[in-house]
Amino acid sequence: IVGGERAGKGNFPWQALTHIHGRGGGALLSDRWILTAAHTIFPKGSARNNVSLDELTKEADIYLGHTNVDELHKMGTHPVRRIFVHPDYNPNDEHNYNGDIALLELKYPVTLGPTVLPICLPDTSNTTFYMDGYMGYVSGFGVEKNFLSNHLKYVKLPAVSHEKCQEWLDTKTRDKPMVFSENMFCAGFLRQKRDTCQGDSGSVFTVLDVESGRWVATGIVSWGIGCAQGYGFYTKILNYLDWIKGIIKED
Amino acid sequence: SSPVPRKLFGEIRSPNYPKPYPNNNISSWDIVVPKGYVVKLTFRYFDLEPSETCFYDYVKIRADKKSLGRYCGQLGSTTGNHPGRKEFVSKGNRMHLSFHSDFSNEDNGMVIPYKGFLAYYKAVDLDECDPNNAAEDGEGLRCQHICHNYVGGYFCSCRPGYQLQSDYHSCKVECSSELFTEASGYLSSPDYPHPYPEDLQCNYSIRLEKGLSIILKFLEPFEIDDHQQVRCPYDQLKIQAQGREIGEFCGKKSPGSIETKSNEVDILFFTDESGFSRGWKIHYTSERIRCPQPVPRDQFTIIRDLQPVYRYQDYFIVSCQTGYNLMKGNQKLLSFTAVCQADGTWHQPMPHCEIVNCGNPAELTNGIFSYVNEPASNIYQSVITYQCNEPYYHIVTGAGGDRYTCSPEGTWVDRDGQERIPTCLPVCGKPDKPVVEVQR
Repeated sequence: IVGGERAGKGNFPWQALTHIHGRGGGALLSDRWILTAAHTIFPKGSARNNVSLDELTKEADIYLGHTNVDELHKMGTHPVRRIFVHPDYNPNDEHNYNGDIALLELKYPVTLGPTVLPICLPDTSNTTFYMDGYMGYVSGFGVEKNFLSNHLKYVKLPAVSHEKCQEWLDTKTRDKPMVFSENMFCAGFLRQKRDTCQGDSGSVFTVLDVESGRWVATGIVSWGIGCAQGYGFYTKILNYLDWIKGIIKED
Repeated sequence: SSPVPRKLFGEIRSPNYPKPYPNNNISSWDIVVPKGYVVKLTFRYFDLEPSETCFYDYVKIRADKKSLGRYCGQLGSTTGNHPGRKEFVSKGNRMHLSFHSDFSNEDNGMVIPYKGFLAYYKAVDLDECDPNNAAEDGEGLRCQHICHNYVGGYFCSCRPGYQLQSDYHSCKVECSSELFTEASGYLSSPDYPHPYPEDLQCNYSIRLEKGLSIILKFLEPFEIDDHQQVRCPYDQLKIQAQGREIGEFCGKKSPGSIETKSNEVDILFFTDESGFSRGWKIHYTSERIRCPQPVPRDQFTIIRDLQPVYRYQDYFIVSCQTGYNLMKGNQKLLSFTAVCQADGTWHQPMPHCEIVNCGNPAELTNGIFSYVNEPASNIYQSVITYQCNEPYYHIVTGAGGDRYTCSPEGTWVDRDGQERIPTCLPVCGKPDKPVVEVQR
């Protein structure tokens, strides 16, 4: 997290620290599911993408319940039973993070408490949270000024309208433009140094739904061009509710 | 003479009947019916030449070596001897009929066409038991004790305590192995209430099915030789039940009624060579043996349809008040029935009722249960409520709510009787300490 603050105990009790191919984040759903980004499981262009899901399931380390990485490691991991990666995600297309969403099912439900609590999912029809300027919080154990954070940080970022994102993205001429699909949204600032960064992938962009008084996950840290050099891009959870519920309900 | 076939009935008619009978005819018939029957004969039609003392034409009837009469004439004629509707009955099983006509049937030079007769006979049972039908050999009564007549014969029997001898007529004291198996009956000293014979060794055995208790009721008069000082030195009446001596009796004081509580009773009666006492008579009855009145072992036990008396093969069913289990020792019973046995005991002891214990309520994952009533217990009608570890979980219950009661079936059930316990579902998006911004 760049330009953020240290999270206090119990601020983001849904925050998971993942260690699959490298450090990542995730969010607890219910008491046995971790929502994260597909590219933390199958990184783009990685030579190791031929590793089987079973293999990854065994390797994946998931931590919950603390804001300090060392403490988390001391608390031990939560073994994973199954991994579901969205079928639209293509690890070989480095310019397209569409479908960058995955679910990890924990082998054993976790006992909830002040430091371990699930995040809510948005109501299917609620697009308010994606309106331009709607403030959200993103927490993560990712890089801040080239250092992997040892403490959970969070930053407050506004969602940005699709047009602005696309406009800004178009200025970013590159050999091959990045795909900005309907299933994504962007957030952050053009000039302020507040953003998410590597290592935050998989963490959720949350907003406080004032009506229900609940914190709701609206996005998943997915990609960006550099860190704090413009907007960050998030997977739009609203578009994947059916997929998520299909898997969780099935269980 | 033409013997009549041994039938039980038949007709006899004069020669040429119903045409006029011939002159100078002598015919006779021997009617024989089976032993044990007598012959009864009547004339359906009778028309013979009348004459004083039936000198010319006549019918003669004989039975038992005696004449039953000589008959002739016409109905209403002044001379002759018309039999009319008279019934001729033999004493034995034979009857002889003879018919005689003389050389003519003229009257003043006129031939009268007398037709003769049509007789009908039948065998009628001989009541050998009727004293008037004493045996031919004049030996007096056919049976020494009791005569039983039946159609076509009779048989003899003897009074209780006597046995019919091989002559089927005479009776000799025989009471050494009288067996009674009916549910009730009478037995008495031989010839009661007349003095009993001397030198008796009588043994009357009453054998009923198991489970019955024999009651002996002595009838009046009760009279057995006795002695002022010595107990029953002459004649003794002993009563035993399954080998157990119930009593020895003599004298004039009736033992009254004795409940033997046994289905097997032996009555032994020994007499010496003399005496004129009239003996004894017992009316025995039986009733199903009684079992002790069932008594519940606690106030939660219910005896269904409690009866004032329980007898052999009766049974009672026990259940418990709601919320209590039938227990036999440590074993829980689904039902209980006790049957009164032949020996007057119940086939199994009374159970007791133990309050239902539902055991510890099911643990609620991520929640707890707490007892509503004090002291906390898991017995019938105890109440608990489930809560989840708020605020991290919230409770989801069935329609029956979160209160559970220990049911009579031994399970914890909610208001709707459902056993399924609530679920604690994670509460999402409610951090204890959400990020709060102060400075603006």
